[in-house]
Amino acid sequence: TSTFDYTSYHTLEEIYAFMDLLVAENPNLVSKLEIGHTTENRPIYVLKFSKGGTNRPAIWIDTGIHSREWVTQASGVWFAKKIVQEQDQGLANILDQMDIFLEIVTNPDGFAFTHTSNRMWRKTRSKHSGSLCVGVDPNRNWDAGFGGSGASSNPCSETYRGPYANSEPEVKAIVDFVKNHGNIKAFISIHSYSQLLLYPYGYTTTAVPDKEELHQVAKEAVAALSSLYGTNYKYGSIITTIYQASGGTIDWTYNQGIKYSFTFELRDTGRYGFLLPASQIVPTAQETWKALEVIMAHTRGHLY
Amino acid sequence: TENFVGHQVLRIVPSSDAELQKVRELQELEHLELDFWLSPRGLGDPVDIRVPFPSLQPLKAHLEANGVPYSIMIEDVQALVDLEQMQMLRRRRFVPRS
Repeated sequence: TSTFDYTSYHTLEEIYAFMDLLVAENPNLVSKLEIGHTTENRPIYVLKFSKGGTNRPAIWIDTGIHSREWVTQASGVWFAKKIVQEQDQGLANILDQMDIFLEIVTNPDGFAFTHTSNRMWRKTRSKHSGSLCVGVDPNRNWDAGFGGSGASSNPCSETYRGPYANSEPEVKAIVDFVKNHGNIKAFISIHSYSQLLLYPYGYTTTAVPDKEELHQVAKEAVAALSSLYGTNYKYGSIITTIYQASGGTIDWTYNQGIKYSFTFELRDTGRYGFLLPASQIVPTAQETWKALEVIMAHTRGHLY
Repeated sequence: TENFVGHQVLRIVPSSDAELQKVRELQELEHLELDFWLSPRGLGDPVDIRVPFPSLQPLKAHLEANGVPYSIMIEDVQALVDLEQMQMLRRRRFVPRS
């Protein structure tokens, strides 16, 4: 993985091959878990970074749930390499006490489709009876305010919530994993673009009980992120910072008791949107990593 | 493969409630097949819309008729997609096989 090109976008096959190589190079730290299969029967993989022990408190990071947001999967690849090669004490302290789970391609069918058929595809590739169109928005399909406003009931919409909560195998796989693990303390779902760091809720204006703490952590994380290249982020709860969104990932994880639930919307300099040039992958991953370190260190220092 | 020849991405930054309302109404015009890359949020927040070529003229006329200013964020989406593809192919050729 030292010759892997982190400054370019890659296909699903190349990313899966990278994951296998990383595991082979770091057998005492990295393992690859298969947590399910997609609608088109592709395996869904999660990398586990662990120094041993069983069922230790853990941090979950996922990228690529919206398949067209390519800079997120590319950043996920960079994070994976960073974790195995990082020498800094902060990460070592975290790994001494916690495991890290990283799902790089959270929507494999959609991602493959962006490489072969439609670069702008965002949703899954499921086909539900009676609907003209394909795909469900996997960030509207969770059992948190599911079906409320902030998602569409129209199967042809980009924010179609699906016929029922967890209808998408890509979502159900994570739901089952989180419930079975039972000791995840931070859940970070990474999207792009528009430079935001968000915490729950999206489906209701009711403030989460831990709002003050989450707001403070977000503030510190954004400050760390911006310190690298000056990328300006806004932060706050989903519903007050962008709009109402029901059935969202981190609303469900927060309601599962995972206090440190955050969503990132990674950078775009306001000129390319989802088509962020590959030259910006590494700077984007680097600045995001600094924010992730803040969230991970805070979690480790405030286990609950 | 879907192609995006002639598609443009317009950026609208609503500066009044009237403009924000106008932009929100665009989301209902399904026949225009607009792809909201950034949905309407609040005043001052950018709204980015990928517009298929056939809808470009009617949409621009609609925005201008309603006094909603816009800028063109991406002149030609296909050109950026092609550049991305070319970069990936070029990088792939030089990646030493492990």
